[in-house]
Amino acid sequence: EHSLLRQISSLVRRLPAIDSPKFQDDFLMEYNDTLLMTYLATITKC
Amino acid sequence: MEVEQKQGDLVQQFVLLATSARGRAAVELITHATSHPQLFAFSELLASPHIAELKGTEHSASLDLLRLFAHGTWTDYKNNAQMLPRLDPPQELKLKQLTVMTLAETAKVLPYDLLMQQLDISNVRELEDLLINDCMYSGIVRGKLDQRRRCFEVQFAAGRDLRPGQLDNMIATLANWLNSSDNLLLTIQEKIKWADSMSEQVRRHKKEVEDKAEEMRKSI
Amino acid sequence: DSDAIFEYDEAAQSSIQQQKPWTRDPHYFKNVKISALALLKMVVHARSGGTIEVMGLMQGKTDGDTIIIMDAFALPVEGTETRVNAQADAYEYMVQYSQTNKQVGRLENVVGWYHSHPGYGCWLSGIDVSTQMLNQTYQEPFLAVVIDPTRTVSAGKVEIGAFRTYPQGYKPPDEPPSEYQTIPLNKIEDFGVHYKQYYSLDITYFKSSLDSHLLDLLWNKYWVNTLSSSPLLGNRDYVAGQVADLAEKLEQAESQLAHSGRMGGFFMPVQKKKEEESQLAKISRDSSKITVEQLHGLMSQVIKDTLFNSVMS
Repeated sequence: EHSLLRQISSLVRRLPAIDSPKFQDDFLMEYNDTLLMTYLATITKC
Repeated sequence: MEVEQKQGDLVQQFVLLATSARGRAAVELITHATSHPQLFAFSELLASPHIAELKGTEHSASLDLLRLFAHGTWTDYKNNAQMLPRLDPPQELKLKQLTVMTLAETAKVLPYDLLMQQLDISNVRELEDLLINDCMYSGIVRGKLDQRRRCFEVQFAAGRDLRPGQLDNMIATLANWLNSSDNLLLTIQEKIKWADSMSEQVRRHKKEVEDKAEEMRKSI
Repeated sequence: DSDAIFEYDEAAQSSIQQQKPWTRDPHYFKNVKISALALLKMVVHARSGGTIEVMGLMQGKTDGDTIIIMDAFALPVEGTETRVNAQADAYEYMVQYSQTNKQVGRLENVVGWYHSHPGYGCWLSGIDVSTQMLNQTYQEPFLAVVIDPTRTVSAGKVEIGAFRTYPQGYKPPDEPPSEYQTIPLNKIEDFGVHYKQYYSLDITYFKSSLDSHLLDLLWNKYWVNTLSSSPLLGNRDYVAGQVADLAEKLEQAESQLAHSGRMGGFFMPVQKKKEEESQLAKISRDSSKITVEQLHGLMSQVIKDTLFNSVMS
């Protein structure tokens, strides 16, 4: 069905949703922040 | 997806009309379809037997034009203008809208210079009018105009008709997506199992310590 | 029948008002039912206040040991934790609002007040206890609801508590500890002193058939917003505040431990030692709680990144 194909095509073309260097930087920063907090919590626990 | 809902009835109408249109009437129908302000899908019409019959006849240029509206862009039209019927203004506008849809499929950020070059538009004002009034208001694309960086950030683009050979690519992408989703699901389930076993271990260890403490307390 | 609760039986409410069953049992009211409409209005109002405490009133009725909140409206006051009985500034507004309501056929009376504790959890402070006691003296039946809009965002569910105070001097039976929550250092004194003067009620929610229809229509938008938001990004200053609060508590615990160390641990009574440990245990628990919330936020980010960014079209 052509209409369904067009909709799938539109959806598939949105991938990847976001793929910019700035996003990677922000994402890794969040990742590291959370790892740091986990580390701090572990130290606090000890 | 609203675009598909809006044009669903239109497509049916034109396909119905195509069942009884031959020759000259079919050409008229193609002209009408490629001028209609709310129609951006042409595969169904292309697949109609009476339209396909135009191939090799005196009207085959109209069939080529319909194929151009299904898959092509404004640049394709300019490169083949001498072999195609002249476009009236509504058709020109539609082909430019379809060109924006194709560009929006290929990139998430469209520089104004690229858009102006591809659409034969000489100034930013005219370009932004086209993007706002004729593309975003009609729902074929959604996004944000960034005047400072002179680009159009695409958030959504309605799908155009699939070009031959695109289907395999789409199937591959979907299979890839399904695969990575399955892997993610497996990973999550493993993590849940790991967390359960860890908490079981911690609970057991805690109990051992308490039992030992209890024993010590008794022995003291 | 889901809409039957919205009927208001004035005669029944008046007779309950005359019997005053709550005067014979300080623990009479045990449950609260809040309508979806009232909950949304209170949460949106609390969030609009940002880090400032805001307050409002709740209209409704009683049904046995249950207080039913039908609707809520904001009062033009701020900073309920900084002065006694903040609603005094809004008496005129309250009276006019209630009278106008009756004229348009909204018969429910005011049955309580709500206010926000942005970022420091749902409990009654000293000022709240005195305000609620005052209300329970002159305006029964009256309920106190506290909402923490900041924790609502981070926890992904509404941080809300409903409370009633005991009469002055009443000695409540030993309550089982309610769900553990982190109390910031600058509030811990206030929390510690008063928490035996009130008790919390069980909260359930209800919605009308129209509410259900409207919320269904909003379902997609709700999911898009939920999936596209992230507590890691939306809650940065709140988390930073929590970590800062934790650091303060650690400093305080350290200085106390150092102090008791100089005194020679063997002199310290066992009870004091236990307190020290429980304080440190609380700090460790709070830090784990903060980290768990952060990890949840990160997990959702990683899952979304894997789902939507790892596939090239």
